[in-house]
Order: sequence, then structure tokens, then C-alpha cells
Amino acid sequence: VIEIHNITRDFPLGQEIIKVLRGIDLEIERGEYVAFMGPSGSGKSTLMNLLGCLDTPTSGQYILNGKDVSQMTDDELAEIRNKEIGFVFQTFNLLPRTTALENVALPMVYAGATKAERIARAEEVLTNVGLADRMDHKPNQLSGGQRQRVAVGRALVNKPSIILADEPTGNLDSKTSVEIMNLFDDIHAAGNTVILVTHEEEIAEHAHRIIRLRDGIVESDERKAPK
Amino acid sequence: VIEIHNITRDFPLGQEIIKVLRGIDLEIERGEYVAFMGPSGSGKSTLMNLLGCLDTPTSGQYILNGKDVSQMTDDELAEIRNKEIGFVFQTFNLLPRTTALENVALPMVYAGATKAERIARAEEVLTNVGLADRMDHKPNQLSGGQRQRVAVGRALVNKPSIILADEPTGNLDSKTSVEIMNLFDDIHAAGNTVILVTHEEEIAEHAHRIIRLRDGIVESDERKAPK
Ligand SMILES: Nc1ncnc2c1ncn2[C@@H]1O[C@H](COP(=O)(O)OP(=O)(O)OP(=O)(O)O)[C@@H](O)[C@H]1O
Ligand SMILES: Nc1ncnc2c1ncn2[C@@H]1O[C@H](COP(=O)(O)OP(=O)(O)OP(=O)(O)O)[C@@H](O)[C@H]1O
Ligand SMILES: [Mg+2]
Ligand SMILES: [Mg+2]
Repeated sequence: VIEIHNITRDFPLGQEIIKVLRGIDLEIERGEYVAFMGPSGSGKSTLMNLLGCLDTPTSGQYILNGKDVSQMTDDELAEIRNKEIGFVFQTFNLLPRTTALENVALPMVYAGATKAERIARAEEVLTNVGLADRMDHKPNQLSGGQRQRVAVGRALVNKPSIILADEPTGNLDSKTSVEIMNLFDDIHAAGNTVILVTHEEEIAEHAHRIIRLRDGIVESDERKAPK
Repeated sequence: VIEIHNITRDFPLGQEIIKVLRGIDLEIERGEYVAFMGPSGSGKSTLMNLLGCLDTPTSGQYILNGKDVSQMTDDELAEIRNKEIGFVFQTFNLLPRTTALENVALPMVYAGATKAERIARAEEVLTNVGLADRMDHKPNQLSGGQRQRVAVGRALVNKPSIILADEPTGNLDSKTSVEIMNLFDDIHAAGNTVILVTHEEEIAEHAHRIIRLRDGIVESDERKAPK
């Protein structure tokens, strides 16, 4: 479902050019469960932003569902980001002046759902992430781990077929982490593609394939033996 | 150095009152190394904000260095926050329009250091957290783990005697986590008081005492046997 060929991403900064992704080739099949790991600064979030169509590569090709992303119209890209891909940001990116419920419901507004459908589905998702009693809190009235879970909920609300989750359990205690990982495991078992970034080996163990980045390239790519 | 007696903290929200801290009694001696753990939403960050004099309790007493914090003047509190306490926020709280170097140097401006002193010390601190080659990046030009390390650096720059670090390694890979924990271990070995919040048992193992919160109260408080 995802093919990237010789992807690079440079960031100009003052007089320098910082080469963050330095030539990545990858193929991810529909229904895979992948974990990206690697040192801080190795390019994981940058790669996730490219996969999520939130950024474009400096060079190289990204083919999603058989179509070249650089050839897609803005409308096609917006549709993909809203309905096919669910993105959990490393820094959550919640709207500060709206409640947890409204934050989670927002992607459904773009998807054209009615207000009743949005409220019902947003309540269901927030209950699934353990926040049934926090729906009317704004982000600054939530703990770090609660904000993280609102971000997870928002990514899942339109039932996307590709989940991209950047450090989804970084602020969660072990019990709550297990609950969130169970959600992702269920989504994967239903046939969807789940791609995580994590720095915790225990979380990566949920995936069937671990890809390690270092200095903007793939250092290793290992599949688990099937059970 | 820290004594808190029957501390509570309520947050009004609409018609409700949310009781977040429900009666906490604690004593922490100078030079201790303490880790707070507990479920997401149990009140750890709220307690850290009280300890860091960034918030005031709804009821109860906080005695810091033998003085009742509620009796201190605004100037005394500002002095404590700037020179005696180094605070690492769970969500970093960096100034978005200034570089890593400027963010780290900011507490020294309030402390009255000269520009040359600020630059030298800020560079030293950023080198200690592994960001020597990222000093002129702004927060949105840094990875999640790099921002976290800038936040750690800023907390250490005035050489405070009490460190309060809320999830300081939540976004770091294992090797970088070890580097940051080595920093905290050294600060503790120099006689300072280090208080962390973490959800990772391996990080908590660096401390000599683990206090677990649940639903706003202390559930357990265990000291390690001395080596
Ligand atoms: N301003 C506020 N208004 C209402 N409720 C609040 C407010 N701030 C925090 N809370 C609630 O207080 C509780 C404790 O929050 P706190 O941030 O201290 O938790 P925490 O233990 O640090 O959690 P985490 O591990 O997820 O960071 C949470 O349930 C949160 O929803
Ligand atoms: N806009 C930018 N301008 C310059 N450099 C950037 C920019 N954005 C990111 N970088 C650099 O790119 C590198 C990779 O960043 P990225 O966020 O992808 O890392 P990461 O692997 O997700 O790290 P972490 O585990 O700390 O989250 C970092 O060294 C960072 O400083
Ligand atoms: Mg990242
Ligand atoms: Mg917290």
C-alpha cells in the first residue's frame, strides 16, 4: 500500500542545508503492523509526516495505494488525510480552545457527518480511550496522558485504513499504554495498516516488523517469525 | 527540604468541582532522589506544579526550606522559581520564536548574568544534553526528543538545588535517556535534590525512593535498601 523510493528530505537553515532523510526505500503491504525505532533526531517524525501526506519529499517518489502522491490534486490529498489516514502527532496538536469531544469530532466535520453522528462517534471513541469522564475538558484541563489519548481518539474517529501514530504511549503509564495498544492491535486485526513510532521495545513488540532508522537512513528492517 | 501537609487541589469546571489532589502528606529531605509514578490523571503534574511554586493548593500547607510558601512575597517566590528550583515541564513549554540557545539562556537573564556568561553557560548545557549542533534551531526545527532536551537544559542552567522533572525522558530513545539520566544522577551525587515523574520503571530505578500516586493520594512510598 505504501512504496517509497529513494526519499530524501532536506531542511534549509540559514546558510546550511540539513539533510534529514538521506535516501529511504521501503515497501509496506496493506495490513502490516510496523514499528519505526531509532535515536532522537534520526528522522522518524519527518518520515511519518511524509507518509501522512503532511509534507513533501525533497527528492524521491511516494506511491500510495498505487498512485504517485506528487501527482495528486489538493482535493485528493485532503480526502486521503481526512478519511484514509489517521495521524497521531508526537506533540498531539489539539485545538486549545475546544473540548476533548470537539477536538475528536473535528475530522468528522470535514467528512460530512451530521452533528448527531459526530457526537455519538466522538463519545464512543473517547470512551474507548478511557476518557468518558473528561469529554468536556479543554486540553489545558487535561493531564499529559489524557491529551495524548484525545490525539489518539481523533486519529481513529473516521475509521481510517492506515494509522500513523508517532509515540502514541510516550506519556502513558503501563496500564493505560496496554489499553491504547490493545486498540491498535484490534484495528490491525480488522485488516488495517498500523505504523507506529516508538522508543520502547515493549511497544514495538506489538508490531510484526521493526524498522530502525539512524541518521536519516534505514539501518535494519526485521520481520518477526510468524507465530 | 520539602514538607507538605494535607495538600488538596480542586479545579472548578462548569458546575462541578474536580478534586485532583485529595490530601497528600509528604516529607522530602535535602539531597533525596525521588520518583513519582502513577496512572495517567492521578495528579502527578498537579503535585509537581505545587512543589515548583507554580500553583497554590486549595488547602493544606507547603513548607519549603523551613518557610511556609503561602507566607512568601511575590519577589521571594520569583527568586525561588528562578534560582533554587529547576522545572522540566511535561510539555516542554519552550518559547516558539527563539532558538534553543536563547530558550536555555532565558532563566539567566532574570538571574542577572552578563550576556557573555549566558552564552557560555547555555552552550555548555546544550552540549551536555547532546545538542551542540542544534543551538540555533527554533523549537519547530527540532525533533520531539530534542525539544525535550532543550527543556531539560533550561531547567539546569542556573544550577538549582532542587530539580523537578516531569517525564524528562518520555520522548527519548534508550541511549539518549541514559545520557539524560546520567546528568540527573550527577546532579544528585553533587548533593542536590532530584524529583522526577516517570511512567517507566527503569527510569524510576535511578531514584532512591518511589512514591506512587493513585486518584490524588499517596498509594505507596518505598525507599530502596541502601547499597
Ligand atoms: N485546569 C483543570 N481543570 C479541570 N481538571 C483538571 C485541570 N487540570 C488537570 N485536571 C485534571 O486533573 C487530573 C490530574 O491531572 P495531572 O496533569 O496532575 O495528571 P498526571 O498524573 O500528571 O497525568 P499524566 O500521567 O497523564 O501526565 C486529570 O484527571 C485532569 O483531567
Ligand atoms: N524545520 C526544520 N529545520 C531544520 N531542521 C529540522 C527541521 N525539522 C526537523 N529538523 C531536524 O531533523 C532531524 C530529525 O527530526 P525528526 O523530528 O524527524 O526526528 P525524530 O527521529 O522524530 O526524533 P525524536 O525521537 O526526538 O522525536 C532533527 O535533527 C531535527 O533537528
Ligand atoms: Mg519524533
Ligand atoms: Mg502529567
